Amino acid sequence: MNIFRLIGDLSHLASIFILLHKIQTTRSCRGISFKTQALYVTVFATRYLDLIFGEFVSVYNVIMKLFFLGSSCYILYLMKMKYKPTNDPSIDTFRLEYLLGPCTVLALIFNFSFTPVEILWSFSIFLEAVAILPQLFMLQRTGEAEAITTHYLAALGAYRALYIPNWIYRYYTEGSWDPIAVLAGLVQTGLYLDFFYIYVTKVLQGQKFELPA
Amino acid sequence: QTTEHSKDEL
Repeated sequence: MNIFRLIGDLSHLASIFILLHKIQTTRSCRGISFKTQALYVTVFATRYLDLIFGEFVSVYNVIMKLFFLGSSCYILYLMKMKYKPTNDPSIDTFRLEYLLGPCTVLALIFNFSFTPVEILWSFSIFLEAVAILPQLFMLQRTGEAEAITTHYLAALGAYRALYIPNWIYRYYTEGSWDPIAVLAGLVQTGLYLDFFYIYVTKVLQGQKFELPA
Repeated sequence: QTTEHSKDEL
């Protein structure tokens, strides 16, 4: 564990609490892509199979994984059941097959061994990299977002961005790197760059999050 | 050198 990864994980944790807070206080999941949230459940479910099949890493690791699994399922419940009327599928139109297809192919080609658990692990890494796209696509379509939703996205983006210095640090201290995670992580962070730019230049200056026409 | 680093990451 190093400081970058710790702050990254805490940022990931914060993003989920911000999202839950937004849904509970506004009693609405307006502006949140159900597809992106469903992809995160898929990501966690396929990757955290290692809780069963992998080696024990640490109590921290197990608790965090259980939290991410549980909270992402709970968010789906809120969106599909409790606050269903506030969820508008007509603007959540990104085609999931464009993400699931390529990620499946990539996972079959790039994995640490051709076993179900390892292929699913690779799949989860690739899928995580692009899981935010339905959400960003929705933002693009509506052209604006509530401030709280942008804080959620910023915290989520910061999480993966912080994993980059973590990998650099680990490369120098441990002398090795994980090409699958690092390359997918770079792509994932890259997808946020546009968002980060508007977040920093507008939302953090107290303005509304609006995309240029 | 590469390794399966991320197995202990989240």
